[in-house]
Order: sequence, then structure tokens, then C-alpha cells
Amino acid sequence: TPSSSDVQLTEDAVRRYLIRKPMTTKDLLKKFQTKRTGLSSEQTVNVLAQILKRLNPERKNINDKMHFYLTE
Amino acid sequence: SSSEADEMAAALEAELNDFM
Repeated sequence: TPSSSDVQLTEDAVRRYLIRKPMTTKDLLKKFQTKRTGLSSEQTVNVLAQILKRLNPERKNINDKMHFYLTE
Repeated sequence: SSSEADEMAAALEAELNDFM
């Protein structure tokens, strides 16, 4: 049920994380684990992709991994 | 599992690569 999920995958939540520090796609997926949001893996990937396309965050490589970040 | 996380990350990056 929706009430069992304690984390919501929203544009606001993603923005807050990316303002705080640069994150890889894997870092973001860890923040919105399916068992915590109640979404399926496919939904999570699709929703996160849509949100990232809208936010259009800056990108930089740290330790050879692409990280997204936003500035306020 | 970490392999599922890897698969999801790969799928997400593939989606975003079309856009970037």
C-alpha cells in the first residue's frame, strides 16, 4: 500500500540530494530503493530518468565516474 | 541485490544517454 512507503521518488527529493553533493546514477538509485518507495524497478528507472531530464543537472567526473549535481 | 542495482543503473544511464 502507498502508506507503507517511507520514501517518495519526486523531483523535489532528487533536487535536494543533487544540491547537497554530486551523485552517480547508482547513488541516486540507492536513495530510492524499490523496497522503500513501493515502485517497481522499471518504474524507478523511468521516473528517475524523467526527473533527471527535467532537472538537467550539471555533470562531472569524479574518480572516473560521472556524477550529477545542481547548484542553488 | 547489488546486481539488480547495477542493472537499474545501466538502464537509467541508457535512458539518459539518448537525451545527453
